[in-house]
Amino acid sequence: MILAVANQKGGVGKTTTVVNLGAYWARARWKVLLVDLDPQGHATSGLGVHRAYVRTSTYDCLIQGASVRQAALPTELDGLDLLPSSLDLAGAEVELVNSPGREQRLRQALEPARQRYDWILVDCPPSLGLLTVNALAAADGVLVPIQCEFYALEGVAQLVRTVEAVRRALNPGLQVAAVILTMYDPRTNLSEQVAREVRAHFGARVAKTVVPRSVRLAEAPSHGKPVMLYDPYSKGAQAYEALAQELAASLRPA
Amino acid sequence: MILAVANQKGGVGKTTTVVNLGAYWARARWKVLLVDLDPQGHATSGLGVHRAYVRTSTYDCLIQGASVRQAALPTELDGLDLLPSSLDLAGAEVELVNSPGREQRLRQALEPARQRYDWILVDCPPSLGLLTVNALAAADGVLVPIQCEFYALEGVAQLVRTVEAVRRALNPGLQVAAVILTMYDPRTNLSEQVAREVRAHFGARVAKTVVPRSVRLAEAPSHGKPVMLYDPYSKGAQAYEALAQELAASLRPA
Ligand SMILES: Nc1ncnc2c1ncn2[C@@H]1O[C@H](COP(=O)(O)OP(=O)(O)OP(=O)(O)O)[C@@H](O)[C@H]1O
Ligand SMILES: Nc1ncnc2c1ncn2[C@@H]1O[C@H](COP(=O)(O)OP(=O)(O)OP(=O)(O)O)[C@@H](O)[C@H]1O
Ligand SMILES: [Mg+2]
Ligand SMILES: [Mg+2]
Repeated sequence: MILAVANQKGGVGKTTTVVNLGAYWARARWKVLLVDLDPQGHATSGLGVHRAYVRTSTYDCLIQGASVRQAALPTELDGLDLLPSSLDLAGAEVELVNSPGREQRLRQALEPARQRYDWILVDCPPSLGLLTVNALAAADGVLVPIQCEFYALEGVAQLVRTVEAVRRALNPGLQVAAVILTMYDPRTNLSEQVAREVRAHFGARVAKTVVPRSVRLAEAPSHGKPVMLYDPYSKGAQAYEALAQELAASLRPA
Repeated sequence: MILAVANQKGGVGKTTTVVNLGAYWARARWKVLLVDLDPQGHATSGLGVHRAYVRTSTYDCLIQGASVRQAALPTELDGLDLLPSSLDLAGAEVELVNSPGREQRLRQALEPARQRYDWILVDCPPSLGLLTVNALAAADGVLVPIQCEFYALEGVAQLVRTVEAVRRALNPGLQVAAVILTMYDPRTNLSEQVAREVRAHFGARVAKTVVPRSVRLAEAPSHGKPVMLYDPYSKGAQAYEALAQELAASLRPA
Protein backbone atom coordinates (compact mmCIF):
# COMPACT_ATOMS: atom_id res chain seq x y z
CA MET A 1 0.00 0.00 0.00
CA ILE A 2 1.33 3.44 -0.96
CA LEU A 3 0.56 6.27 1.48
CA ALA A 4 1.43 9.93 0.86
CA VAL A 5 2.02 11.90 4.08
CA ALA A 6 1.05 15.41 3.10
CA ASN A 7 0.10 18.82 4.48
CA GLN A 8 1.30 22.06 2.94
CA LYS A 9 1.45 23.67 6.37
CA GLY A 10 5.04 23.55 7.46
CA GLY A 11 6.35 21.89 10.60
CA VAL A 12 3.27 19.78 11.44
CA GLY A 13 5.05 16.44 11.84
CA LYS A 14 5.06 14.92 8.31
CA THR A 15 8.66 13.72 8.45
CA THR A 16 8.38 12.62 12.09
CA THR A 17 5.31 10.54 11.15
CA VAL A 18 6.98 8.91 8.12
CA VAL A 19 10.16 7.95 9.97
CA ASN A 20 8.48 6.68 13.13
CA LEU A 21 5.50 4.87 11.58
CA GLY A 22 7.93 3.25 9.17
CA ALA A 23 10.18 2.09 12.01
CA TYR A 24 7.38 0.49 14.04
CA TRP A 25 5.96 -1.22 10.94
CA ALA A 26 9.42 -2.63 10.11
CA ARG A 27 9.74 -3.98 13.64
CA ALA A 28 6.35 -5.66 13.23
CA ARG A 29 7.96 -7.57 10.29
CA TRP A 30 6.33 -5.63 7.44
CA LYS A 31 8.59 -4.63 4.49
CA VAL A 32 8.62 -0.84 4.39
CA LEU A 33 9.99 1.73 1.91
CA LEU A 34 10.25 5.39 2.91
CA VAL A 35 10.35 7.80 -0.04
CA ASP A 36 11.90 11.19 0.77
CA LEU A 37 10.24 13.52 -1.73
CA ASP A 38 11.21 16.69 0.14
CA PRO A 39 14.20 18.67 -1.19
CA GLN A 40 14.99 19.46 2.47
CA GLY A 41 15.81 15.74 2.88
CA HIS A 42 14.84 15.47 6.53
CA ALA A 43 13.60 11.87 6.37
CA THR A 44 17.04 11.06 4.88
CA SER A 45 19.03 12.88 7.57
CA GLY A 46 16.64 11.81 10.33
CA LEU A 47 17.71 8.22 9.53
CA GLY A 48 21.37 9.12 9.71
CA VAL A 49 22.01 9.04 5.94
CA HIS A 50 24.27 11.88 4.84
CA ARG A 51 23.07 13.40 1.54
CA ALA A 52 26.64 13.81 0.32
CA TYR A 53 27.02 10.01 0.10
CA VAL A 54 23.78 9.47 -1.82
CA ARG A 55 24.44 8.07 -5.36
CA THR A 56 20.98 7.59 -6.83
CA SER A 57 18.03 9.44 -5.31
CA THR A 58 14.33 10.15 -5.64
CA TYR A 59 15.29 12.84 -8.14
CA ASP A 60 16.84 10.20 -10.44
CA CYS A 61 13.68 8.10 -10.26
CA LEU A 62 11.49 11.10 -11.13
CA ILE A 63 13.57 12.76 -13.82
CA GLN A 64 16.00 10.12 -15.19
CA GLY A 65 13.74 7.06 -14.88
CA ALA A 66 16.09 5.26 -12.45
CA SER A 67 14.50 2.28 -10.69
CA VAL A 68 13.68 2.05 -7.00
CA ARG A 69 15.92 -1.04 -6.85
CA GLN A 70 18.91 1.08 -7.91
CA ALA A 71 18.15 3.97 -5.53
CA ALA A 72 16.77 2.37 -2.36
CA LEU A 73 19.18 2.17 0.61
CA PRO A 74 18.95 -0.21 3.58
CA THR A 75 18.75 1.45 7.03
CA GLU A 76 19.77 0.38 10.54
CA LEU A 77 16.43 -1.41 10.80
CA ASP A 78 15.79 -4.72 9.05
CA GLY A 79 12.88 -4.39 6.66
CA LEU A 80 13.10 -0.57 6.41
CA ASP A 81 14.53 0.84 3.16
CA LEU A 82 14.88 4.50 2.17
CA LEU A 83 14.65 6.22 -1.21
CA PRO A 84 16.85 9.19 -0.29
CA SER A 85 16.40 12.84 -1.19
CA SER A 86 19.10 14.90 -2.86
CA LEU A 87 19.72 18.60 -3.39
CA ASP A 88 18.76 18.50 -7.06
CA LEU A 89 15.21 17.60 -6.00
CA ALA A 90 14.73 21.33 -5.38
CA GLY A 91 14.91 21.87 -9.16
CA ALA A 92 12.63 18.95 -10.06
CA GLU A 93 9.39 20.91 -9.97
CA VAL A 94 10.60 23.46 -12.54
CA GLU A 95 12.13 20.68 -14.65
CA LEU A 96 8.85 18.74 -14.63
CA VAL A 97 6.60 21.73 -15.52
CA ASN A 98 6.90 21.33 -19.27
CA SER A 99 7.42 17.59 -19.51
CA PRO A 100 4.80 15.05 -20.63
CA GLY A 101 3.13 12.97 -17.92
CA ARG A 102 4.72 15.20 -15.34
CA GLU A 103 2.30 14.19 -12.56
CA GLN A 104 2.71 10.45 -13.05
CA ARG A 105 6.49 10.11 -12.76
CA LEU A 106 6.52 8.86 -9.17
CA ARG A 107 3.64 6.48 -9.83
CA GLN A 108 5.61 4.89 -12.69
CA ALA A 109 8.75 4.63 -10.54
CA LEU A 110 6.93 3.00 -7.60
CA GLU A 111 4.76 0.57 -9.62
CA PRO A 112 7.41 -2.22 -9.79
CA ALA A 113 8.25 -1.75 -6.09
CA ARG A 114 4.65 -2.41 -4.93
CA GLN A 115 5.23 -6.21 -4.94
CA ARG A 116 8.32 -5.99 -2.77
CA TYR A 117 6.99 -3.73 0.00
CA ASP A 118 3.95 -3.97 2.26
CA TRP A 119 3.99 -0.19 2.98
CA ILE A 120 5.44 2.64 0.93
CA LEU A 121 5.37 5.96 2.84
CA VAL A 122 6.05 9.17 0.88
CA ASP A 123 7.27 12.23 2.86
CA CYS A 124 6.00 15.35 1.05
CA PRO A 125 7.44 18.88 1.13
CA PRO A 126 5.36 21.70 2.70
CA SER A 127 3.64 22.78 -0.53
CA LEU A 128 0.97 21.64 -3.01
CA GLY A 129 3.31 21.80 -6.01
CA LEU A 130 4.23 19.13 -8.55
CA LEU A 131 6.19 16.99 -6.07
CA THR A 132 3.18 16.62 -3.74
CA VAL A 133 0.88 16.12 -6.75
CA ASN A 134 3.21 13.29 -7.89
CA ALA A 135 2.86 11.70 -4.45
CA LEU A 136 -0.94 11.99 -4.53
CA ALA A 137 -1.09 10.53 -8.05
CA ALA A 138 0.96 7.51 -6.89
CA ALA A 139 -0.78 6.92 -3.55
CA ASP A 140 -3.65 4.65 -2.47
CA GLY A 141 -4.31 6.95 0.49
CA VAL A 142 -3.20 10.16 2.16
CA LEU A 143 -2.17 10.51 5.80
CA VAL A 144 -2.69 14.10 6.95
CA PRO A 145 -0.78 15.12 10.11
CA ILE A 146 -2.46 18.13 11.73
CA GLN A 147 -0.68 20.09 14.44
CA CYS A 148 -2.99 21.00 17.32
CA GLU A 149 -2.54 24.73 16.75
CA PHE A 150 -4.65 27.49 15.23
CA TYR A 151 -3.40 27.46 11.66
CA ALA A 152 -4.03 23.73 11.52
CA LEU A 153 -7.48 23.83 9.95
CA GLU A 154 -6.78 26.81 7.72
CA GLY A 155 -4.98 24.93 4.96
CA VAL A 156 -6.69 21.56 5.23
CA ALA A 157 -9.60 22.62 3.00
CA GLN A 158 -7.07 23.46 0.29
CA LEU A 159 -5.34 20.10 0.74
CA VAL A 160 -8.66 18.23 0.53
CA ARG A 161 -9.54 20.15 -2.67
CA THR A 162 -6.19 19.12 -4.15
CA VAL A 163 -6.77 15.47 -3.18
CA GLU A 164 -10.17 15.60 -4.89
CA ALA A 165 -8.70 17.21 -8.03
CA VAL A 166 -6.02 14.49 -8.22
CA ARG A 167 -8.67 11.78 -7.65
CA ARG A 168 -10.78 13.11 -10.54
CA ALA A 169 -7.93 13.71 -12.99
CA LEU A 170 -5.20 11.17 -12.17
CA ASN A 171 -5.97 8.61 -9.47
CA PRO A 172 -9.57 7.46 -8.98
CA GLY A 173 -8.84 5.38 -5.88
CA LEU A 174 -7.23 8.17 -3.84
CA GLN A 175 -8.80 8.83 -0.40
CA VAL A 176 -7.85 10.59 2.82
CA ALA A 177 -6.91 7.42 4.71
CA ALA A 178 -6.41 9.03 8.11
CA VAL A 179 -5.97 12.38 9.82
CA ILE A 180 -3.38 12.30 12.63
CA LEU A 181 -3.40 14.84 15.47
CA THR A 182 0.20 15.78 16.35
CA MET A 183 2.00 17.86 18.98
CA TYR A 184 -1.00 17.68 21.30
CA ASP A 185 -0.28 19.57 24.53
CA PRO A 186 -2.86 18.76 27.23
CA ARG A 187 -1.82 21.82 29.26
CA THR A 188 -3.32 24.25 26.72
CA ASN A 189 -6.94 24.83 25.70
CA LEU A 190 -5.78 25.42 22.13
CA SER A 191 -4.91 21.75 21.58
CA GLU A 192 -8.26 20.49 22.81
CA GLN A 193 -10.12 23.15 20.82
CA VAL A 194 -8.35 22.22 17.58
CA ALA A 195 -8.76 18.48 18.23
CA ARG A 196 -12.51 18.97 18.70
CA GLU A 197 -12.78 20.96 15.46
CA VAL A 198 -10.75 18.43 13.48
CA ARG A 199 -12.95 15.57 14.74
CA ALA A 200 -16.06 17.55 13.83
CA HIS A 201 -14.66 17.93 10.29
CA PHE A 202 -13.27 14.48 9.64
CA GLY A 203 -15.24 12.22 12.00
CA ALA A 204 -14.07 8.59 12.01
CA ARG A 205 -11.11 9.33 9.72
CA VAL A 206 -9.29 10.96 12.66
CA ALA A 207 -6.96 8.37 14.19
CA LYS A 208 -7.86 7.58 17.81
CA THR A 209 -4.17 7.71 18.75
CA VAL A 210 -3.13 11.32 19.36
CA VAL A 211 0.61 12.12 19.23
CA PRO A 212 1.55 14.33 22.21
CA ARG A 213 4.23 17.03 22.12
CA SER A 214 7.32 15.14 23.28
CA VAL A 215 10.84 16.54 23.17
CA ARG A 216 12.32 13.05 22.65
CA LEU A 217 10.67 13.05 19.21
CA ALA A 218 12.50 16.27 18.38
CA GLU A 219 15.79 14.94 19.75
CA ALA A 220 15.83 11.55 18.00
CA PRO A 221 16.66 12.89 14.49
CA SER A 222 19.80 14.56 15.84
CA HIS A 223 21.01 11.02 16.62
CA GLY A 224 19.99 9.81 13.16
CA LYS A 225 17.49 7.38 14.65
CA PRO A 226 13.75 6.82 14.83
CA VAL A 227 12.50 7.44 18.38
CA MET A 228 12.01 3.64 18.75
CA LEU A 229 15.80 3.25 18.80
CA TYR A 230 16.47 6.48 20.75
CA ASP A 231 13.99 6.37 23.62
CA PRO A 232 11.33 3.68 23.17
CA TYR A 233 9.69 4.41 26.55
CA SER A 234 8.99 8.10 25.84
CA LYS A 235 5.43 9.35 25.35
CA GLY A 236 6.21 10.14 21.73
CA ALA A 237 7.53 6.66 21.00
CA GLN A 238 4.57 4.96 22.67
CA ALA A 239 2.16 7.12 20.65
CA TYR A 240 3.76 6.18 17.31
CA GLU A 241 3.82 2.52 18.34
CA ALA A 242 0.08 2.66 19.08
CA LEU A 243 -0.56 4.62 15.87
CA ALA A 244 1.31 2.01 13.82
CA GLN A 245 -0.89 -0.74 15.29
CA GLU A 246 -4.10 1.26 14.83
CA LEU A 247 -3.40 2.13 11.17
CA ALA A 248 -2.22 -1.39 10.30
CA ALA A 249 -5.54 -2.70 11.60
CA SER A 250 -7.75 -0.09 9.92
CA LEU A 251 -5.91 0.28 6.58
CA ARG A 252 -4.98 -3.33 5.86
CA PRO A 253 -7.87 -5.49 6.95
CA ALA A 254 -6.40 -9.01 7.52
CA MET B 1 13.61 49.09 4.36
CA ILE B 2 12.35 45.85 2.80
CA LEU B 3 12.99 42.66 4.77
CA ALA B 4 12.17 39.15 3.52
CA VAL B 5 11.42 36.69 6.34
CA ALA B 6 12.45 33.37 4.87
CA ASN B 7 13.35 29.79 5.71
CA GLN B 8 12.23 26.83 3.62
CA LYS B 9 11.91 24.68 6.72
CA GLY B 10 8.29 24.67 7.65
CA GLY B 11 6.83 25.81 10.96
CA VAL B 12 9.87 27.74 12.27
CA GLY B 13 8.02 30.97 13.12
CA LYS B 14 8.19 33.03 9.89
CA THR B 15 4.60 34.23 10.05
CA THR B 16 4.70 34.72 13.82
CA THR B 17 7.81 36.90 13.38
CA VAL B 18 6.29 39.00 10.57
CA VAL B 19 3.01 39.66 12.42
CA ASN B 20 4.55 40.41 15.82
CA LEU B 21 7.59 42.41 14.72
CA GLY B 22 5.29 44.43 12.50
CA ALA B 23 2.89 45.11 15.38
CA TYR B 24 5.59 46.36 17.77
CA TRP B 25 7.16 48.53 15.06
CA ALA B 26 3.75 50.07 14.31
CA ARG B 27 3.26 50.83 18.01
CA ALA B 28 6.67 52.55 18.02
CA ARG B 29 5.18 54.88 15.35
CA TRP B 30 6.93 53.45 12.31
CA LYS B 31 4.83 52.97 9.13
CA VAL B 32 4.80 49.25 8.41
CA LEU B 33 3.56 47.12 5.50
CA LEU B 34 3.24 43.35 5.87
CA VAL B 35 3.29 41.45 2.57
CA ASP B 36 1.72 37.98 2.73
CA LEU B 37 3.50 36.08 -0.03
CA ASP B 38 2.46 32.65 1.26
CA PRO B 39 -0.48 30.93 -0.51
CA GLN B 40 -1.44 29.57 2.92
CA GLY B 41 -2.27 33.17 3.89
CA HIS B 42 -1.47 32.84 7.59
CA ALA B 43 -0.24 36.41 8.07
CA THR B 44 -3.60 37.46 6.58
CA SER B 45 -5.73 35.22 8.83
CA GLY B 46 -3.46 35.85 11.85
CA LEU B 47 -4.51 39.51 11.58
CA GLY B 48 -8.18 38.62 11.45
CA VAL B 49 -8.62 39.31 7.72
CA HIS B 50 -10.82 36.69 6.04
CA ARG B 51 -9.48 35.76 2.61
CA ALA B 52 -12.97 35.56 1.16
CA TYR B 53 -13.33 39.35 1.54
CA VAL B 54 -10.03 40.18 -0.11
CA ARG B 55 -10.52 42.14 -3.38
CA THR B 56 -6.99 42.84 -4.59
CA SER B 57 -4.12 40.74 -3.26
CA THR B 58 -0.41 40.06 -3.51
CA TYR B 59 -1.24 37.83 -6.47
CA ASP B 60 -2.68 40.82 -8.38
CA CYS B 61 0.47 42.84 -7.70
CA LEU B 62 2.70 40.02 -8.93
CA ILE B 63 0.75 38.84 -11.96
CA GLN B 64 -1.61 41.68 -12.99
CA GLY B 65 0.64 44.64 -12.07
CA ALA B 66 -1.84 46.02 -9.51
CA SER B 67 -0.33 48.65 -7.22
CA VAL B 68 0.30 48.27 -3.50
CA ARG B 69 -1.93 51.32 -2.95
CA GLN B 70 -4.87 49.42 -4.49
CA ALA B 71 -4.24 46.16 -2.59
CA ALA B 72 -3.01 47.22 0.87
CA LEU B 73 -5.56 46.96 3.70
CA PRO B 74 -5.47 48.82 7.03
CA THR B 75 -5.43 46.62 10.17
CA GLU B 76 -6.62 47.11 13.73
CA LEU B 77 -3.28 48.81 14.45
CA ASP B 78 -2.57 52.36 13.31
CA GLY B 79 0.44 52.40 11.04
CA LEU B 80 0.25 48.69 10.16
CA ASP B 81 -1.03 47.83 6.67
CA LEU B 82 -1.32 44.38 5.07
CA LEU B 83 -0.95 43.21 1.46
CA PRO B 84 -3.18 40.15 1.79
CA SER B 85 -2.68 36.69 0.33
CA SER B 86 -5.31 34.94 -1.77
CA LEU B 87 -5.85 31.36 -2.92
CA ASP B 88 -4.74 32.09 -6.49
CA LEU B 89 -1.25 32.78 -5.13
CA ALA B 90 -0.78 29.00 -5.10
CA GLY B 91 -0.78 29.08 -8.93
CA ALA B 92 1.51 32.09 -9.22
CA GLU B 93 4.75 30.13 -9.31
CA VAL B 94 3.69 28.06 -12.31
CA GLU B 95 2.25 31.15 -14.02
CA LEU B 96 5.53 33.03 -13.51
CA VAL B 97 7.82 30.24 -14.74
CA ASN B 98 7.70 31.24 -18.41
CA SER B 99 7.18 34.98 -18.05
CA PRO B 100 9.86 37.63 -18.63
CA GLY B 101 11.40 39.23 -15.53
CA ARG B 102 9.66 36.61 -13.43
CA GLU B 103 11.94 37.14 -10.42
CA GLN B 104 11.55 40.92 -10.31
CA ARG B 105 7.75 41.24 -10.17
CA LEU B 106 7.56 41.87 -6.42
CA ARG B 107 10.46 44.31 -6.53
CA GLN B 108 8.64 46.37 -9.19
CA ALA B 109 5.40 46.29 -7.20
CA LEU B 110 7.07 47.40 -3.95
CA GLU B 111 9.32 50.10 -5.42
CA PRO B 112 6.70 52.92 -5.27
CA ALA B 113 5.69 51.85 -1.74
CA ARG B 114 9.21 52.28 -0.32
CA GLN B 115 8.66 56.01 0.28
CA ARG B 116 5.44 55.49 2.21
CA TYR B 117 6.64 52.80 4.64
CA ASP B 118 9.58 52.64 7.06
CA TRP B 119 9.50 48.82 7.13
CA ILE B 120 8.14 46.34 4.60
CA LEU B 121 8.14 42.76 5.93
CA VAL B 122 7.55 39.93 3.46
CA ASP B 123 6.24 36.59 4.84
CA CYS B 124 7.60 33.79 2.62
CA PRO B 125 6.17 30.31 2.04
CA PRO B 126 8.18 27.25 3.24
CA SER B 127 10.06 26.72 -0.04
CA LEU B 128 12.83 28.24 -2.17
CA GLY B 129 10.66 28.57 -5.26
CA LEU B 130 9.85 31.62 -7.37
CA LEU B 131 7.76 33.34 -4.67
CA THR B 132 10.64 33.31 -2.18
CA VAL B 133 13.10 34.29 -4.95
CA ASN B 134 10.83 37.27 -5.72
CA ALA B 135 10.99 38.29 -2.06
CA LEU B 136 14.81 37.98 -2.00
CA ALA B 137 15.11 39.99 -5.23
CA ALA B 138 13.00 42.78 -3.70
CA ALA B 139 14.58 42.83 -0.24
CA ASP B 140 17.39 44.87 1.34
CA GLY B 141 17.91 42.12 3.92
CA VAL B 142 16.72 38.68 4.99
CA LEU B 143 15.54 37.75 8.47
CA VAL B 144 16.00 34.02 9.05
CA PRO B 145 13.95 32.52 11.90
CA ILE B 146 15.55 29.28 13.08
CA GLN B 147 13.65 26.93 15.34
CA CYS B 148 15.82 25.53 18.16
CA GLU B 149 15.42 21.95 16.96
CA PHE B 150 17.64 19.47 15.13
CA TYR B 151 16.55 20.07 11.53
CA ALA B 152 17.15 23.78 12.03
CA LEU B 153 20.67 23.91 10.64
CA GLU B 154 20.11 21.37 7.90
CA GLY B 155 18.40 23.66 5.44
CA VAL B 156 20.10 26.92 6.32
CA ALA B 157 23.11 26.22 4.09
CA GLN B 158 20.71 25.84 1.14
CA LEU B 159 18.96 29.10 2.07
CA VAL B 160 22.28 30.95 2.32
CA ARG B 161 23.31 29.58 -1.09
CA THR B 162 20.03 30.84 -2.56
CA VAL B 163 20.55 34.29 -0.98
CA GLU B 164 24.02 34.41 -2.51
CA ALA B 165 22.72 33.35 -5.94
CA VAL B 166 20.05 36.08 -5.82
CA ARG B 167 22.65 38.63 -4.68
CA ARG B 168 24.91 37.80 -7.64
CA ALA B 169 22.17 37.60 -10.30
CA LEU B 170 19.43 40.00 -9.20
CA ASN B 171 20.07 42.09 -6.10
CA PRO B 172 23.64 43.11 -5.26
CA GLY B 173 22.73 44.65 -1.89
CA LEU B 174 21.04 41.60 -0.41
CA GLN B 175 22.44 40.36 2.94
CA VAL B 176 21.34 38.12 5.78
CA ALA B 177 20.31 40.94 8.10
CA ALA B 178 19.65 38.80 11.17
CA VAL B 179 19.14 35.23 12.30
CA ILE B 180 16.42 34.87 14.95
CA LEU B 181 16.31 31.90 17.34
CA THR B 182 12.69 30.85 17.91
CA MET B 183 10.77 28.37 20.06
CA TYR B 184 13.65 28.16 22.52
CA ASP B 185 12.78 25.77 25.37
CA PRO B 186 15.23 26.14 28.29
CA ARG B 187 14.09 22.78 29.74
CA THR B 188 15.73 20.81 26.91
CA ASN B 189 19.40 20.37 25.98
CA LEU B 190 18.44 20.37 22.31
CA SER B 191 17.56 24.08 22.31
CA GLU B 192 20.85 25.10 23.90
CA GLN B 193 22.82 22.79 21.58
CA VAL B 194 21.19 24.24 18.46
CA ALA B 195 21.55 27.83 19.72
CA ARG B 196 25.27 27.24 20.28
CA GLU B 197 25.72 25.81 16.78
CA VAL B 198 23.76 28.65 15.14
CA ARG B 199 25.90 31.25 16.95
CA ALA B 200 29.06 29.42 15.87
CA HIS B 201 27.83 29.65 12.27
CA PHE B 202 26.44 33.17 12.10
CA GLY B 203 28.30 34.98 14.89
CA ALA B 204 27.13 38.55 15.45
CA ARG B 205 24.27 38.23 12.94
CA VAL B 206 22.34 36.16 15.48
CA ALA B 207 19.91 38.46 17.31
CA LYS B 208 20.66 38.63 21.04
CA THR B 209 16.92 38.39 21.77
CA VAL B 210 15.84 34.75 21.73
CA VAL B 211 12.12 33.99 21.31
CA PRO B 212 11.05 31.32 23.84
CA ARG B 213 8.39 28.69 23.20
CA SER B 214 5.22 30.38 24.50
CA VAL B 215 1.72 29.03 23.99
CA ARG B 216 0.25 32.56 24.00
CA LEU B 217 2.08 33.12 20.66
CA ALA B 218 0.29 30.09 19.25
CA GLU B 219 -3.07 31.20 20.66
CA ALA B 220 -2.99 34.84 19.47
CA PRO B 221 -3.68 34.09 15.75
CA SER B 222 -6.90 32.24 16.66
CA HIS B 223 -8.13 35.62 17.96
CA GLY B 224 -6.91 37.35 14.79
CA LYS B 225 -4.52 39.50 16.77
CA PRO B 226 -0.80 40.00 17.23
CA VAL B 227 0.29 38.81 20.68
CA MET B 228 0.76 42.50 21.69
CA LEU B 229 -3.04 42.90 21.62
CA TYR B 230 -3.79 39.42 22.98
CA ASP B 231 -1.45 39.02 25.95
CA PRO B 232 1.22 41.73 26.07
CA TYR B 233 2.71 40.46 29.35
CA SER B 234 3.44 36.93 28.10
CA LYS B 235 7.02 35.74 27.58
CA GLY B 236 6.42 35.55 23.83
CA ALA B 237 5.13 39.12 23.63
CA GLN B 238 8.00 40.51 25.67
CA ALA B 239 10.50 38.70 23.44
CA TYR B 240 9.07 40.16 20.24
CA GLU B 241 8.96 43.63 21.84
CA ALA B 242 12.65 43.34 22.74
CA LEU B 243 13.46 41.92 19.28
CA ALA B 244 11.67 44.84 17.59
CA GLN B 245 13.79 47.30 19.59
CA GLU B 246 17.02 45.39 18.97
CA LEU B 247 16.51 45.13 15.19
CA ALA B 248 15.35 48.75 14.85
CA ALA B 249 18.60 49.81 16.51
CA SER B 250 20.90 47.50 14.51
CA LEU B 251 19.24 47.68 11.07
CA ARG B 252 18.32 51.38 10.87
CA PRO B 253 21.18 53.32 12.40
CA ALA B 254 19.67 56.70 13.35
N1 LIG C 1 5.04 15.25 18.66
C1 LIG C 1 6.12 16.06 18.62
N2 LIG C 1 6.56 16.61 19.76
C2 LIG C 1 7.63 17.46 19.76
N3 LIG C 1 8.31 17.81 18.65
C3 LIG C 1 7.91 17.27 17.50
C4 LIG C 1 6.80 16.37 17.39
N4 LIG C 1 6.65 16.01 16.10
C5 LIG C 1 7.62 16.66 15.42
N5 LIG C 1 8.38 17.41 16.25
C6 LIG C 1 9.47 18.33 15.91
O1 LIG C 1 8.88 19.48 15.32
C7 LIG C 1 9.60 19.89 14.16
C8 LIG C 1 8.69 19.74 12.94
O2 LIG C 1 8.41 18.38 12.68
P1 LIG C 1 8.64 17.74 11.23
O3 LIG C 1 9.94 18.19 10.69
O4 LIG C 1 8.38 16.28 11.33
O5 LIG C 1 7.45 18.44 10.45
P2 LIG C 1 7.22 18.48 8.87
O6 LIG C 1 5.78 18.65 8.67
O7 LIG C 1 7.87 17.33 8.25
O8 LIG C 1 8.02 19.85 8.49
P3 LIG C 1 8.25 20.41 6.96
O9 LIG C 1 6.95 21.07 6.62
O10 LIG C 1 9.40 21.40 7.10
O11 LIG C 1 8.57 19.24 6.13
C9 LIG C 1 10.83 19.00 14.09
O12 LIG C 1 11.88 19.66 14.74
C10 LIG C 1 10.40 17.75 14.86
O13 LIG C 1 11.49 17.10 15.44
N1 LIG D 1 7.71 31.01 20.04
C1 LIG D 1 6.64 30.24 19.82
N2 LIG D 1 6.14 29.50 20.83
C2 LIG D 1 5.09 28.68 20.63
N3 LIG D 1 4.46 28.52 19.45
C3 LIG D 1 4.90 29.22 18.43
C4 LIG D 1 6.01 30.13 18.53
N4 LIG D 1 6.23 30.69 17.32
C5 LIG D 1 5.31 30.16 16.50
N5 LIG D 1 4.50 29.30 17.16
C6 LIG D 1 3.42 28.46 16.62
O1 LIG D 1 4.06 27.42 15.88
C7 LIG D 1 3.40 27.22 14.64
C8 LIG D 1 4.37 27.55 13.50
O2 LIG D 1 4.66 28.95 13.48
P1 LIG D 1 4.48 29.80 12.15
O3 LIG D 1 3.21 29.43 11.47
O4 LIG D 1 4.74 31.23 12.49
O5 LIG D 1 5.71 29.22 11.33
P2 LIG D 1 6.01 29.42 9.77
O6 LIG D 1 7.48 29.28 9.62
O7 LIG D 1 5.41 30.68 9.30
O8 LIG D 1 5.26 28.16 9.13
P3 LIG D 1 5.08 27.84 7.53
O9 LIG D 1 6.40 27.25 7.15
O10 LIG D 1 3.96 26.87 7.44
O11 LIG D 1 4.80 29.15 6.87
C9 LIG D 1 2.17 28.11 14.66
O12 LIG D 1 1.11 27.35 15.13
C10 LIG D 1 2.54 29.22 15.64
O13 LIG D 1 1.45 29.76 16.26
MG1 LIG E 1 9.27 17.36 6.68
MG1 LIG F 1 4.10 30.94 7.69
